[in-house]
Amino acid sequence: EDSELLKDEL
Amino acid sequence: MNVFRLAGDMTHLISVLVLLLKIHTIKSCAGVSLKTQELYALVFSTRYLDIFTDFTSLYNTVMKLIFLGSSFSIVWYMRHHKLVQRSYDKDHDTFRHQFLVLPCLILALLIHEQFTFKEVMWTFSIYLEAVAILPQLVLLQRTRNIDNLTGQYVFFLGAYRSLYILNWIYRYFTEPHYVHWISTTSMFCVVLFCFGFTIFKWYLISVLLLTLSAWMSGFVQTLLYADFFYYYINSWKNNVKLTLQA
Repeated sequence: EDSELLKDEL
Repeated sequence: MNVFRLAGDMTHLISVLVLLLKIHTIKSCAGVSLKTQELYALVFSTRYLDIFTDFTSLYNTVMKLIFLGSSFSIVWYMRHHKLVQRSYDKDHDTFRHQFLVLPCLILALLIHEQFTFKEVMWTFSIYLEAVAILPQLVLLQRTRNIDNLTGQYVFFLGAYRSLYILNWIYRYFTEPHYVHWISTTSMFCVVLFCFGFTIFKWYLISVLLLTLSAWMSGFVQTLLYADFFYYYINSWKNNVKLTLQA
């Protein structure tokens, strides 16, 4: 999911 | 971790540390919007709720602590340090940031990936970060002048967002399961540019566009810097004091 992909970013 | 993202994190780090160090050394916050600083403290607080539960990497945790620490220190300096407080321009920094927080909160409650507290708070922080710079841009427009403190701060923030977009594009082409958001986003960015750069329109459009997805808010946020970059680079080229048009 999008948000999982973005979660490792700050 | 790709080079664009690392460079983006570094410019983001520089922007907050330069601001904090300057406020600490010259004991002045002239031209800095407290509203924007409070919004950023709220963004980091709602985004890094998982700082002690999910461990991604030491780098990730250290950077989160630095962002949280620096944003709250800047707010503390501007609210409680007697010397710094005096240089705060509260008459001009009057952007009612509840008009930013509430729509983002409502949007996050309506549009999110899962309906859990952490996920909704994370989505809220993504939307809020996109518009958090608005009070600062409004303050710059009102006070018309940009001393280098605020100019560099906004410039580095804009650089951070631009590098993050390059990071997303890079990940889009290198990580197969990346979402197909480029088409919708680029289409709406064209629309956005057609609307011109007045702050009010930017605000309406950006809140509207946040509804599309977390990616959009990243793009919208970067576009908000577009006109600032234009004026900043022009003033730097012509070596004149940077003033923003109304």
